[in-house]
Amino acid sequence: LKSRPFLKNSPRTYI
Amino acid sequence: SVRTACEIYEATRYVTGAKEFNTAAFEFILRNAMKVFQDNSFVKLSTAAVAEILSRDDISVHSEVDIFDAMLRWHHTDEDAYLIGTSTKTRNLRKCIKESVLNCIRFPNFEPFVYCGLIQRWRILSKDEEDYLYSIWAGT
Repeated sequence: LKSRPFLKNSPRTYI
Repeated sequence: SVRTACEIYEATRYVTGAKEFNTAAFEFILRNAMKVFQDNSFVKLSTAAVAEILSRDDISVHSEVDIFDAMLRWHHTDEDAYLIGTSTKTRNLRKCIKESVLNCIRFPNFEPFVYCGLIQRWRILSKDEEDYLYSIWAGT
């Protein structure tokens, strides 16, 4: 599961 | 304008001499993402272009829901996906959404209540994936 990119907790700067 | 930016961005993607135009259009799109998503030129973008835009960390959106909505809006006009969807007579969104575009959605970035209220009903994630997501939110 961890290899699935959409489950990664990735940083995104919301405005 | 937003439309011009999308058109320039798409048209100059593989033109080596137009790198500056392409970068300028791309940055304009990222800064004005919310307007771009509403425009008809957005849904006409290629899979690669959409994936490139939606995967950015520095895209100007309010929340991950904006990215998700944009993905859905683009997907609904994706002819390839429409063909797959009708040929297999399935409404399984997961099978139809292009993987490169689905990978742009950052599910852990949703608030859990937003996920359960808005996103879950699209049935994109499997049970295992949802369990994994809940474990991330629980901080384990």
